Amino acid sequence: FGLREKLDENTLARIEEELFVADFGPKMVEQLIEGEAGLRAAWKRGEIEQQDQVLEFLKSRLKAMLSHKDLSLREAPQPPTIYLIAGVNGTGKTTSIAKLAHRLLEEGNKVLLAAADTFRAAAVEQLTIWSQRLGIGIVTGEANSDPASVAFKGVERARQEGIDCLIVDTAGRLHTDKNLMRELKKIREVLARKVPGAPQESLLVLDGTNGQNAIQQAEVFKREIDVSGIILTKLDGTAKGGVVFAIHERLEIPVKLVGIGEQLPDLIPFDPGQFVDALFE
Amino acid sequence: SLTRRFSDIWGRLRNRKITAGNVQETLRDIRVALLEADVALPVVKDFLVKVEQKALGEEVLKGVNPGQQFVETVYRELAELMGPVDSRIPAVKPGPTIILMAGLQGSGKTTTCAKLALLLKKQGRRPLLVAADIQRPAAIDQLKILGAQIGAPVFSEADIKPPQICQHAIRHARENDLDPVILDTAGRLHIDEEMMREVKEVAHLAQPHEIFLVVDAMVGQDAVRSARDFNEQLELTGVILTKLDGDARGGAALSVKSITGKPIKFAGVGEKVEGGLEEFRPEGMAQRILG
Ligand SMILES: Nc1nc2c(ncn2[C@@H]2O[C@H](COP(=O)(O)OP(=O)(O)OP(=O)(O)O)[C@@H](O)[C@H]2O)c(=O)[nH]1
Ligand SMILES: Nc1nc2c(ncn2[C@@H]2O[C@H](COP(=O)(O)OP(=O)(O)OP(=O)(O)O)[C@@H](O)[C@H]2O)c(=O)[nH]1
Ligand SMILES: [Mg+2]
Ligand SMILES: [Mg+2]
Repeated sequence: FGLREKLDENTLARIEEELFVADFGPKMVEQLIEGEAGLRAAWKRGEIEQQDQVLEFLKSRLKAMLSHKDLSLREAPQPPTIYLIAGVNGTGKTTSIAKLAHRLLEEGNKVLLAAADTFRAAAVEQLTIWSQRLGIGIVTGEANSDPASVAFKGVERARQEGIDCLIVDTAGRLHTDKNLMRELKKIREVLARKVPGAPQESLLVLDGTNGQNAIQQAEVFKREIDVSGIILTKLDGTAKGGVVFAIHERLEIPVKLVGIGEQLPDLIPFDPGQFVDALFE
Repeated sequence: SLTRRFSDIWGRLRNRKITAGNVQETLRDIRVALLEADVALPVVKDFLVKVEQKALGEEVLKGVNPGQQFVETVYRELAELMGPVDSRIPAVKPGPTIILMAGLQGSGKTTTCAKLALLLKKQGRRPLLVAADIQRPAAIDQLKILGAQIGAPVFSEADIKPPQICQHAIRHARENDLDPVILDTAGRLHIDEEMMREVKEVAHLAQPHEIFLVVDAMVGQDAVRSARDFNEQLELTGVILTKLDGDARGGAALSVKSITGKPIKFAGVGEKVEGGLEEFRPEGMAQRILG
């Protein structure tokens, strides 16, 4: 964007394209360009006149949209803290759990995993391998057994062993599958009944390459298990994850963690400033 | 829905001819619908140009509401762009026929390998599944369990790399009269040079007759970037779109077809292997994308 060149229609068109390509979606793009607090209005008011001002104006607007009181993970007043992990198929739940456990271990916590995906082929084996690499315990159940019972066993063992944090893995499920969403809701209820205040976090794992369907996912999962935060995965690819703005605005769900690879260290806290800057790189 | 919106706009028009002026407003509506459906922006632009040319070139048929006719034109153009479909996997002589599955992480490759094997078993073939993903924890277990579920043998070998695993598997298939050979590979980023080099080496040594790009139907604008890169690095022969049992509009279908020119052959429509794979239907997909 030309530093001293005057802002023009072409600049707005180029910004619009960039926002689309970043998965902002037509409604959000419309709002950001043509809305009351949008670029065109600011241009008309004389708030922005040069091309280099446009990007700065937009970035500060976007950063403000992502400002949230608390991006940290909630802790229980006394152990165990319980995290429930859910999301659509293949988004990166199991791998994110391993990475999250790794972070918590580095912070000096005793961590336990519950392999409550009792359905998918080798789901338990997959999480078990991670638990072995991490040197931590894992609670499992019979194949096709009730996932809520595995979550339940997880809590019992967490209490017995003085565990600081229990992380519950669940099977991938489409938000459109009523039975599976009911099953997930039941897992959460079992945790809540067993431990008042649990789960301290119900984290929705969203695939960073998803388009507008991520908004539907967030909506339904929020309704069923009151999602408290999002883990946005696969941002080490070329997708930008622009859908989080609509999710943040409409559903007020903050992104708390970002997946940037397939290994244990590849999970970082969400940084709105960095995230917005990366959108335009 | 788009159809109702079109009828409203066109209901107000009295002209017999679809003109450049009255087409513009409708094109804007189509643009929004396609972007909402996750069709990639450059693909949307190309599509609108095509549709505008088609619409302007048509004479409104007597007795037909011009809005309805325009909608028909749009659906037809969309369906035609995503077709035709030929999902046959012919038995190559001398065999075995070799199929390679590739794609981004979590797109559904491993499950799709088993689904395809089951489909082919039902057609009287004797497929061999090959566990060539040696990095994802329990990937080999996953394919073995799925193979056991459908009664298809699974080849795996320790201590060697994916290209060699595939070579040995093909030799095993030849010796045991198994056909086709379905190679499951690790999910990988199209921008990961080392991993793209690995899958190219697999393709170079295995010489597949079919190379499928497995794409998650929920993928957004990024579909064009990853599909283009995979297509440049591998000689894709087809695409399989998965998780169509969800409510993603699936604009990636048009994006991937447009950018690669490669046919979408199958649709993943469920988590279960049984009944989880169908032949891709462009008309159904066109309706879904336009909402
Ligand atoms: N590049 C990259 N790959 C990731 C990331 N997170 C997960 N993956 C990969 O995505 C694939 C799916 O990850 P899983 O952890 O099995 O996903 P899941 O949500 O548990 O899948 P289901 O349980 O089958 O629904 C694996 O190949 C992971 O290595 C990430 O941040 N970046
Ligand atoms: N609902 C639904 N789920 C599917 C479909 N295809 C695959 N899945 C699920 O998607 C998740 C990922 O599938 P995988 O087969 O492990 O994906 P993958 O591409 O092999 O993953 P990586 O090897 O880690 O890259 C699993 O939970 C599958 O059950 C489909 O068509 N519909
Ligand atoms: Mg999992
Ligand atoms: Mg796999």
